[in-house]
Amino acid sequence: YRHSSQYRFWSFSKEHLREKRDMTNKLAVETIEKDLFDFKALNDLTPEELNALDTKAVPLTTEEELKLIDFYAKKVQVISQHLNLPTEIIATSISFFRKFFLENSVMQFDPKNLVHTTVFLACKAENYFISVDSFAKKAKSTRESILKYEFKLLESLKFTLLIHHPYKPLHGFFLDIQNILHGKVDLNYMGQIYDRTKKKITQALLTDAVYLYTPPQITLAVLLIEDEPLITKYLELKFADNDNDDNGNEVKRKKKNSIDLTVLLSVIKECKDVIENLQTVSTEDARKIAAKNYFCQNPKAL
Amino acid sequence: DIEPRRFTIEEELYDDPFLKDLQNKKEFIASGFRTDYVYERVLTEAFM
Amino acid sequence: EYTKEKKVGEGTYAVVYLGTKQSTGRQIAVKEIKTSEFKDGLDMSAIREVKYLQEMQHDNVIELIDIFMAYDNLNLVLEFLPTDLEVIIKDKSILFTPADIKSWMLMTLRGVHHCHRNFILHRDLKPNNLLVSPDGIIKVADFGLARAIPAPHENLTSNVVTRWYRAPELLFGARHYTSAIDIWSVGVIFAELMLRIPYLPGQNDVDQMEVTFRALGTPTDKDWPEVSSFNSYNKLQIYPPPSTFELRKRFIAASENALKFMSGMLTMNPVKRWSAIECLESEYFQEMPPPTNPSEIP
Repeated sequence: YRHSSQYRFWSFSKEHLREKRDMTNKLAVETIEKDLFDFKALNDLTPEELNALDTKAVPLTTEEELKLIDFYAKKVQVISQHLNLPTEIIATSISFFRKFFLENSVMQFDPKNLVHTTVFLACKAENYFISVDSFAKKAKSTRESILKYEFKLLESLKFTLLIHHPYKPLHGFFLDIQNILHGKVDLNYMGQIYDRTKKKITQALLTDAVYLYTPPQITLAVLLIEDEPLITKYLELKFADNDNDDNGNEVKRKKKNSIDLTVLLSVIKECKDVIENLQTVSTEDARKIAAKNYFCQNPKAL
Repeated sequence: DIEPRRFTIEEELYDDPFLKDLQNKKEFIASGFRTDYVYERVLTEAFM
Repeated sequence: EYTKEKKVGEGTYAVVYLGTKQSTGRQIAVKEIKTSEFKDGLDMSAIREVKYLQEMQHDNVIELIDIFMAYDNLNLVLEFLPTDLEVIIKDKSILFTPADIKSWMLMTLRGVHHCHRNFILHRDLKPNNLLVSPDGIIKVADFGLARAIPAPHENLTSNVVTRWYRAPELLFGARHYTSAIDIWSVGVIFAELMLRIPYLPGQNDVDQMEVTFRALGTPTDKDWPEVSSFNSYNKLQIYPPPSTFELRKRFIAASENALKFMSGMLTMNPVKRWSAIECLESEYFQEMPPPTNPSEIP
């Protein structure tokens, strides 16, 4: 995993993530302010026009950008689900979209214009090839608008296209739990857990958990949400440092685990918190921010 | 691979209806489909 | 940072130049992806090369040094590898020994193993995709047909791998194949290195089956359960598998273990075919002669 591009290029601490977003926002604000300055200089505006600009054509804050990105990332999920794409491709689409707006501001690229391009490139990257014309038809878009930002998207992704999603780990833990908890867990129940967790993982991919934690940690966090006692029991049996010998008292385990159970549990609980506080952005909020963004780009319209 | 792997593959302990179904299909058997390769894959991804 | 000094090759989707990395003076190859030709945006082969090379850093897999955009073209900066095994096999002025072959096979299998343990199928292994570095190291290259091992239920296309190196399950049109297809290709390459001529040169897809089964025997349900369920099976000519004596006669220079090694890779039933690990751990690599040190290979 440490060799993967996902770890090398797309893993951040909370602070680093914050800095990145602030930096992306700052660069865009500077450009907007310069353009607005030039606009005012080039047009002799009346006082009320100037006032309108100062109150309505205001560059977005990082928080506002994030809301707009989350709003459209949800749209990426809905559109790719609507296109009946396999789960992993939906996940890759969301990932491509959110990464693009980690590297670029919504004030440079209107998120609306990237939605289809990210889904289209995700299909290609996951070997689920759809021609751009049939994709445009299905997505009610045009080949030009889909292809327009494909290069820019690939560049912003730092040319990393292989993403490890938490779904395969879910299958792996589904099997390993049957091994470690053999005979202690009902298989039908496990099947239900599997299905519910799989759906919840897609929600988790809309949060920053994907930058802060590894795919298996996200899987375990979502499993913890689904059934804390079961997962805690599994992890204790799997990674605890001591075994219970047959008459029940604790003995030091021979093989030292490379995983520290307490650390693992605390990481997973943190991850669980990040996943659970996913904010949904209302259409009203998004519309207001989009309007502000629009006026920043088009002061003349204002 | 340097450190000991964090899992062992216990095929007989797994009840995976999804795979059980596939591995009995003619076209899967003829293609060389192997459940242990799938187990290897998903367990590696789980413990990487 | 990178120059393009000399055009050395042109493929369907890319032009390859020799160049230099200015900051270090290192010789490099720049693969310039033609973007205009592909009406669906970025070419799938380019996407695959980028996707898989980004994930692998291994001495026996070609190194992707950098990627950049220039004048709307995607440029892959790769390590410079002056020749490949096809050139060496064809150049009869180059004499090589069983120890040289063993070295090439060891390096090739290490590269293939690295792909497989990253759950990546190469799907186009052949002598001219096994490039040789200036100090004799074999590097698996050209990931334009590669793909990640899919989810179990997914269908795969069987129209992959250059014909002469195509595994029997692909010839039958299998849709759920595994990394065993790459091992078959390595087996055919091994035979070709020993013979110095292509081992299974089919004229077309149908002839490829004929040539393959005449040389290695037609598979039956006994050794390959359900092989008869493939649509194209019942039109087949049934040939017996070659006896050890016949194989020995065909590969005179090969030791017993070398023949076992080859037969392990050219096992018809993909389930029984050796994996990269079984190949690497085989007797063939442990018996004399040891593999030649790559820098001493001609």
